[in-house]
Amino acid sequence: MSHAYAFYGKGGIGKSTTASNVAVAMAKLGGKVLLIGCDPKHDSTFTITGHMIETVIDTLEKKNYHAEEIEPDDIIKTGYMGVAAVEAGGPPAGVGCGGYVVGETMKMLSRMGVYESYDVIIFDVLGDVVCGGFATPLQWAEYAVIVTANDFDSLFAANRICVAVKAKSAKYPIRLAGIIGNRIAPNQNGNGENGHELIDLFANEVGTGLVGLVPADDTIRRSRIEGKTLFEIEGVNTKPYENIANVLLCDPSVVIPTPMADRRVFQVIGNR
Amino acid sequence: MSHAYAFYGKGGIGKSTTASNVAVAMAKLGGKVLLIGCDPKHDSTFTITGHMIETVIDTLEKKNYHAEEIEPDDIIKTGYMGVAAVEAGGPPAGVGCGGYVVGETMKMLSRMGVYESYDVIIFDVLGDVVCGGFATPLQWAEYAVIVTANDFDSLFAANRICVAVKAKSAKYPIRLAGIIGNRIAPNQNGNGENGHELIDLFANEVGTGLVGLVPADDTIRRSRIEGKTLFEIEGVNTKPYENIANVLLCDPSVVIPTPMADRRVFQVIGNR
Ligand SMILES: Nc1ncnc2c1ncn2[C@@H]1O[C@H](COP(=O)(O)OP(=O)(O)O)[C@@H](O)[C@H]1O
Ligand SMILES: Nc1ncnc2c1ncn2[C@@H]1O[C@H](COP(=O)(O)OP(=O)(O)O)[C@@H](O)[C@H]1O
Ligand code: SF4
Ligand SMILES: [Mg+2]
Ligand SMILES: [Mg+2]
Repeated sequence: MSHAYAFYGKGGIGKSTTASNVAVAMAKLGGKVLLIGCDPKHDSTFTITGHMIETVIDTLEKKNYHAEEIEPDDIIKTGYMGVAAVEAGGPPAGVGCGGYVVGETMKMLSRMGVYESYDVIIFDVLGDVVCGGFATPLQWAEYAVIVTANDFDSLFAANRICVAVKAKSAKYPIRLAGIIGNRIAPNQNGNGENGHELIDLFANEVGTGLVGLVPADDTIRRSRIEGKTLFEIEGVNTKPYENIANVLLCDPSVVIPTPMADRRVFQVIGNR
Repeated sequence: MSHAYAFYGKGGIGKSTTASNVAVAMAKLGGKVLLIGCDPKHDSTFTITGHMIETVIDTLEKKNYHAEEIEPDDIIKTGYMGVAAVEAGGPPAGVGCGGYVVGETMKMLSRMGVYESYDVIIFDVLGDVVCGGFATPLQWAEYAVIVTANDFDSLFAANRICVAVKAKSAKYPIRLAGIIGNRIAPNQNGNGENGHELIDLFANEVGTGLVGLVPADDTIRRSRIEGKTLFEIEGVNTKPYENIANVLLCDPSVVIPTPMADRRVFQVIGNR
């Protein structure tokens, strides 16, 4: 029984860090996992493969844009714990149309039968979903997962993503599995808050719940510098990612989210 | 003598937070400042105006897309310390073409003579520069400023932005004024590091320097929840933003950056 998850969330919130660590956690539970980077920056999978692999757009270019000549082995590379990796890639910053590349990559992978070849597919999608192309992973995933932090800007972005998920749910099987709270830091103001009170408010407001929580941990920042997931580093706590993997693999409850109007985001998350 | 700055950097790194605070700092120094949000999420200026203003795309829609009927007063709103604000806006997440909206807004503001009406223009541009539209602010700004943190992913993104700045510098007067290090946290590993050693390495490698440093400060996170810049909050330290304002206003040294190949980013920033 194969499952497909699409990770969305504000840019820089930790989607790639979280998705790659969850991918390894799922592989350790026995699944054949494919991690698909849907970002022109192609930085979703380097901690799996140890370097930045050739992207789909690089491969297309090499084959003079004869997409039919592309074999899975050209674009799918296997790394740590047997996790497989693909990077859609895209044009350099400020050039071309990155949304088109991601949209076409989604279709190409489908035509190649890739989605049927794995127990778990994880789409790691860039932060700014500025056009239809970057919403196409929602047409191929079963579960949407939104990564956020306990702050206004990432929750405001999460709300906009809920609008996209809701829209796609009308025509596709995609549903929202829930929120991952990242960079959680309890007791910031010495008031004893649990560090995710705004995330809880948000989740409740849009009709969903928490899939998991990952603490703010400098080990995680340093793991990206070292180009590894936490699982490859001695003596670090991988439990937050293992917990998320477990929740996501065991038939998580899903909803069609009920996003808020912008003004309501201010009332719920902000102080007015 | 008017100056225009374009703030770029990884999504979620703190561009909007930094740009809005720097805008107020510049206004306090006597400048007539215009802050322009170049992000479909239109969340660049709410801490200036106290709410999310009608965007250019909203206004266009109201006028049945008769762009020539738009007056500056329709789209420019004035807020705290007299800072003026515009939001390009864009389509909802996953729909339409956000790059086109930003590109067209840049041209419209030029046709309306807006760029000549202010001492300071600050473009606050979204993180994922996935197409030409989001690079258009570089055609109207004099100085590019890249916001980053002391981590791999934001520096990798900064490098890609350097590629875009370098490309635009061939045809336009845009030059890189430098890097703003944000969320700086010294001594994370108890090794006494200053918290920006990777940023310094990066800046050196691409031929630029630091415009300023802003510490990781929960007051900043909370200011976004309250919908205010730090200047509107009692008893908080606004010096980091004032320092940046001073550097940027006083003829900062500029360069055409020398971006690295991806592999070199790993060697310089990562551990290989
Ligand atoms: N739980 C965490 N604790 C500390 N730092 C984190 C955590 N999650 C992510 N980061 C930091 O955030 C940076 C950006 O993460 P990344 O996965 O690239 O975000 P995204 O894919 O959403 O743009 C990482 O380089 C790392 O420094
Ligand atoms: N110096 C800082 N210290 C602590 N938190 C910060 C700092 N700068 C930004 N933030 C946090 O980062 C979040 C995202 O900032 P934002 O300005 O929206 O980023 P961007 O415009 O680059 O996407 C803010 O809501 C705030 O919580
Ligand atoms: S917003 Fe999307 S569709 Fe429009 S040009 Fe940019 S990447 Fe392409
Ligand atoms: Mg990412
Ligand atoms: Mg922003």
